[in-house]
Amino acid sequence: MAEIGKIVLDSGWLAARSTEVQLTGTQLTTTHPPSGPTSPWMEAAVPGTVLGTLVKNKVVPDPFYGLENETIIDIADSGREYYTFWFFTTFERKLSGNQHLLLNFRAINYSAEVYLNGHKKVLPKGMFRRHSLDVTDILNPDGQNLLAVLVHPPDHPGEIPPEGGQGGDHEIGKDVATQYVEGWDWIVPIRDRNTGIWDEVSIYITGPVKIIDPHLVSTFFDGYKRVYLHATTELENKSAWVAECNLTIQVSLELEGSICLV
Amino acid sequence: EHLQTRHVSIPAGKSVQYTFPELFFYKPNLWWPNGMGKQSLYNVIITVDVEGYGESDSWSHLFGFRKIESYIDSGTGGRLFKVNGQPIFIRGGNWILSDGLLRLSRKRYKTDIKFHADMNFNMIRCWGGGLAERPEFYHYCDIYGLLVWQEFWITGDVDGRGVPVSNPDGPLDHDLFLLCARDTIKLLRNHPSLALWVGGNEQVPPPDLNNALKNDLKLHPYFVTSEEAGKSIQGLS
Repeated sequence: MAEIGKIVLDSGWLAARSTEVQLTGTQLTTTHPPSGPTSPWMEAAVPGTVLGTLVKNKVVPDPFYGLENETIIDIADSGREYYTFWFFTTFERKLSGNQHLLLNFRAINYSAEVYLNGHKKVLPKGMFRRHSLDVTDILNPDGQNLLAVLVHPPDHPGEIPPEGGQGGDHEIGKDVATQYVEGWDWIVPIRDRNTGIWDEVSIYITGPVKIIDPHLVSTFFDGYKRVYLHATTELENKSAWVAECNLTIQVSLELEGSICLV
Repeated sequence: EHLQTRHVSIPAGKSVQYTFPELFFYKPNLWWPNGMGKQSLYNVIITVDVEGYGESDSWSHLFGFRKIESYIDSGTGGRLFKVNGQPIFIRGGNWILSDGLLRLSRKRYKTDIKFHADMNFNMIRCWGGGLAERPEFYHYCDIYGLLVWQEFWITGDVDGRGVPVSNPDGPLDHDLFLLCARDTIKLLRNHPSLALWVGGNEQVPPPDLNNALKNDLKLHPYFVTSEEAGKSIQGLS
């Protein structure tokens, strides 16, 4: 039985410009996966941005040294397709009965299409939102899974006026995204507008019932002598039967080294 | 007292919300900002065991007992903060993000935030033109005692000012903004360092967004104690 909990997918990723890949997401995750970091594929920075991946592979210079940013083409001039990238990785996981596997993206800028073993899922717009996909039913029986993600830039990357300015032409303000990426005060315009899988990707294994977003709150009385901890959580039963659960909360304080007060 | 197990039945394919009976602590070690005391952190673990299956899921988080209040002082127009009933003189740093290419690593967060603490700062303000910072950022603010002033993604310069004048109505999709805001709040709300949410930078969000944020983030009536209800201070958090 696979151990419950989170496994972060932060290594082994490949990336390629979408216009240089002639395969579909279904092909990439079934019959024609990339074999390694050979053109047009390169080692990817995940979490990170497209520009971060290009810098990592020395395709472009680091924009934060000297005036190097001026040598990198801006999305306004290149078009959105130039910074639309495929990201690809694999993971090995075999589940036993009643286990579920969630594919979690903690943040993507700005929207994406996810392909896992030939199946397509769409991640809707929004830079500051989590996505959690239950992919239990589309895992490969042999445990080898192929994952490809096509990441699209913000809808309104805007243009940078010659004189610069706060937030360029302000177009980025139309999206729910970072607004400094068109340039700000001392900040140079970010050429890809931070497009990418910019925060943690993980797989998460649970049994039939999952804990979702617990909320902890404390209240204080009598000059902080009498204190209460209030804990609320959402529980999701993914099974087809009534789940009889024992729900436990335990609070401990590490006093010193490995000594805990329970 | 600090260990409870409760039985819950969850219908097939459904979600439920469950609230534990409150846990009592006598004089717990409080979490204090940098310079005022220790940053005591309790480890809270929630597990769910399913009959006929075993442990189905587990969740843990470091939690600090602290009470943060703030209000606008009518005399000075400045915002005053209290932590655990004690007034605190705020010494803050302004934070855009750790790197423009979003090369956000735990090591970098740790180093940068410890640096703020070493400078005797006790607050970091996360600017609205940048990110809602990540859990790793908040983790180290919890550890080093930096209060966090977190802004949402509205700025005057692309939301109402500039040449030509930008759209004052914020992002085009207000529902998406609120969806992202609510999800971000759920991601970060348990960190003791999280001190204040702000609608944006140098700008009040459009009325519908501002009202929704204020409504979603106001103290739940259950947690307004009679002690607090008697106070007339406006904006008590």
